[in-house]
Amino acid sequence: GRHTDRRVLSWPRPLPILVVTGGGYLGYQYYKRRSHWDERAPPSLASSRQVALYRSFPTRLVSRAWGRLNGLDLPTWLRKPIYSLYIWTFGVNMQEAAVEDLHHYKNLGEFFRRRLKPAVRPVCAASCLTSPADGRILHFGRVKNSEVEQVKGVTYSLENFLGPQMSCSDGKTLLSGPQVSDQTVSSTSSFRDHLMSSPASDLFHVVVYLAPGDYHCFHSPTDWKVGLRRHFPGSLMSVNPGVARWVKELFCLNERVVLSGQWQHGFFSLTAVGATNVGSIRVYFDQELQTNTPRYRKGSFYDHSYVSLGDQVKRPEGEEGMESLDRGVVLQKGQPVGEFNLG
Amino acid sequence: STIVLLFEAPKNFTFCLQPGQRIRVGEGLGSL
Repeated sequence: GRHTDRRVLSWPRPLPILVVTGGGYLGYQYYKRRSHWDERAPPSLASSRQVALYRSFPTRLVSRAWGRLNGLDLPTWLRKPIYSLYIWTFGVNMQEAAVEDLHHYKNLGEFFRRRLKPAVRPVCAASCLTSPADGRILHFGRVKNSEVEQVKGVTYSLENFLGPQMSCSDGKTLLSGPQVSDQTVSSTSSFRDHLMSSPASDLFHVVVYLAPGDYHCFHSPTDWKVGLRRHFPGSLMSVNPGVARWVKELFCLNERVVLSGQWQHGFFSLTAVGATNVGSIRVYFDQELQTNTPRYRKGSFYDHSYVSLGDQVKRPEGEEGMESLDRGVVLQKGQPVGEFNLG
Repeated sequence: STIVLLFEAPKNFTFCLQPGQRIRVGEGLGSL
């Protein structure tokens, strides 16, 4: 018996070990995947204390330091190994990049902002609304009771997200702005209704999540006219699907830029929400916009109206078709609008 | 980073999407 016990102890058993560890790993992956995408799985929300603790981390400082680091030029010999590691880690498709030669990009920030070859993103002519970015659809649907779902079952307030609005004399709403200020809409229940121009319409939303390896420029999803830019400085928490399921009102807490205006069916808005790594947002037709800067007052927002300010909005070099009128900035479907940057 | 679109559309607007779906710039999101 002692002889047998010794044999049992001294001989490793690869099959049970593989079964146990492999099963555990698969179970973990299944749970993680289900909790990310399964609509039936109930979300487990962070408590207000946990959110406060997360928000107390200096994510903005870390983000800016990360941006500075990635703005440092790399020696030519180091560029290929560093970018190759990034490509391998995040699954970047360099065959789509306008410049495939890795030595061309001076630093990781420049590599992150890489442009695509002209023909690789055809714009769907049949659809009135197209994707503004490469990424993953986190959620979509109708907006009910002025509450929007960031993921299934986790909502945020439309009013907190867009900021206060003003009713206009002509019945149309561009949120607030110097040209459209008659009366503040204070009732949360009517916030959604006041945004819309017709009772025969409904309010819809789509959330697109951009992973680190994705192309990080965003384009106009339709033909529309931007009347107002509203910049909300804020936290820079991660916006990955797991955190979006965990932190309620995440999109209202993070730094964001809301472009709002009108399209053929009424109110239209595009909001770029920043994150820890990707903290700054650039809008090509708005040279005044500066995000993720040290001066930051909690709960504040800054408006810039494009209405009757046509002369002040400059057309950037190489951006054709962008028209600045005294009634807003005209954007065409598929046209580049802006980009996210590291830090 | 994330892009959120909020828009008014006729009630018969329909999305042609699945949650978790990969999407690229210019691909259709929905139609009337």
